[in-house]
Amino acid sequence: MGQYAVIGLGRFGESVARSLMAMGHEVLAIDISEEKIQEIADFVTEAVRADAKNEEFLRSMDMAGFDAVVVSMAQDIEANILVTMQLKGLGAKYIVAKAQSQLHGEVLERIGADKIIHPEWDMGERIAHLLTSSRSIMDYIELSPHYSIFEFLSPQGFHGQSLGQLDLRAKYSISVLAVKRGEEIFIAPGGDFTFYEGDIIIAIGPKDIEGTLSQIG
Amino acid sequence: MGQYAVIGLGRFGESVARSLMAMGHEVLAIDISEEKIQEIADFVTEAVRADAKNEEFLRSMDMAGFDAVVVSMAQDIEANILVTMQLKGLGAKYIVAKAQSQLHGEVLERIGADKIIHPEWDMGERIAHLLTSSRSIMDYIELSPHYSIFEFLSPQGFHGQSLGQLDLRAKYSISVLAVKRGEEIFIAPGGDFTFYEGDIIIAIGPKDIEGTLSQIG
Ligand SMILES: Nc1ncnc2c1ncn2[C@@H]1O[C@H](COP(=O)(O)OP(=O)(O)OP(=O)(O)O)[C@@H](O)[C@H]1O
Ligand SMILES: Nc1ncnc2c1ncn2[C@@H]1O[C@H](COP(=O)(O)OP(=O)(O)OP(=O)(O)O)[C@@H](O)[C@H]1O
Repeated sequence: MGQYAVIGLGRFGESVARSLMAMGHEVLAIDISEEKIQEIADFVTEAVRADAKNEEFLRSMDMAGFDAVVVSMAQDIEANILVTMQLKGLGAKYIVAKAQSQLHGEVLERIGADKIIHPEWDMGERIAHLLTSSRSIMDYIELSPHYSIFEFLSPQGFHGQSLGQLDLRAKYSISVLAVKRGEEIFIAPGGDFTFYEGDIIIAIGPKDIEGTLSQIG
Repeated sequence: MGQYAVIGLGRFGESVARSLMAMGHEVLAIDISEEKIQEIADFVTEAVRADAKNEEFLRSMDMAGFDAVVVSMAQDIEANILVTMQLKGLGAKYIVAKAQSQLHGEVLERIGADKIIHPEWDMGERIAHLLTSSRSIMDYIELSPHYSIFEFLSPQGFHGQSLGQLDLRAKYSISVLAVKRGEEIFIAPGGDFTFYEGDIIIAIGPKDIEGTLSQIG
């Protein structure tokens, strides 16, 4: 069981705090707003109303004792940077900081935040990718500039065919990793695996997989 | 080349608009704030200052002509719902709507939004997972209640060993999908692939993979 501190209970901070609690860890939640503290008090180990910019306050908490501290207030960039800076000075083991912009992210990197996240920005990029790919691509995660993991609906041209017959790796450099069929999941299917309509395929492929899929039909 | 409309240029909306432009598509950006419109005007096909709640305004734009419309203003839940509702009435082909909370998301689903996203909430869950897994897990994507795709640093116990020798699938149901070594990526490595220190492994495995990895050492 781990111990975590979450500073700032916006949509992101609240989600981190609740998820950590749901996994059985201890969470100290801090926010400047009394209302937010009231809302979350019953769901976390401890909830404290305070201005995290107040150096006395941060010193009074044993920040070095937590497995990680999450700085999840971002609109006030000055507060976010000062708090991250002070946590570093107090010996916090691991600091996750939410950034408001790419530039803000670079400052956080320089002052030693261990993980910097841009929830809205990253999600914006993913949505732009999902919108512009043919609707058949349901999700993707970038592996390298040229390859990604894609999750897509099995194209018409696959139905009734086996993985061996389709020879996807040799023809299109598509490597099928797993297939979801309803609740069942087939990991690393063999050459004799036959596709049905409605199968969801998870595969590694080149970035232009969409063009390939529409060719196969 | 597609045509997209983005209503609301917060961190998320701006990211969607800029990413779509970078991929060579056309983007109409709408925001109530003149300042936001000025900032983005040079980077999108067209930028219009307007209150999206104004029914006359939405009717005057050919919303049905866009491949997708993104409703990326979320703090004003009423505006977000009314705009989504009206877009549906105007025949928008595909609506992506940002939700402020789980409940708001349910309302959007009921009124017919095609894709509902919770950027901060989803990222909060991911961060909570990454924080509580041993630092060796760098990223993960859930496939089913029991399996996920994990990205992790090759454990000490793998170095100098081949995939065949380690026999990971039989022993631990871990299926190595790809290995990243610096800029290079090896897709679906064969049994003779030997691991080096610093390799990053992408594999499908059971949710308790962390316990397994620390056993291997
Ligand atoms: N100095 C501070 N000390 C403690 N809490 C603070 C401070 N400043 C802001 N907060 C709190 O941090 C939370 C998040 O604030 P902020 O608006 O900066 O984040 P945000 O990036 O918009 O959040 P999200 O997008 O996750 O909803 C709010 O609940 C706010 O009360
Ligand atoms: N009725 C409206 N018509 C057009 N634009 C609007 C309207 N209401 C708000 N906006 C704009 O939408 C943008 C995003 O607003 P909002 O604060 O709701 O989103 P947010 O969820 O906090 O954004 P993010 O987290 O992506 O930064 C702002 O730029 C705001 O000016």
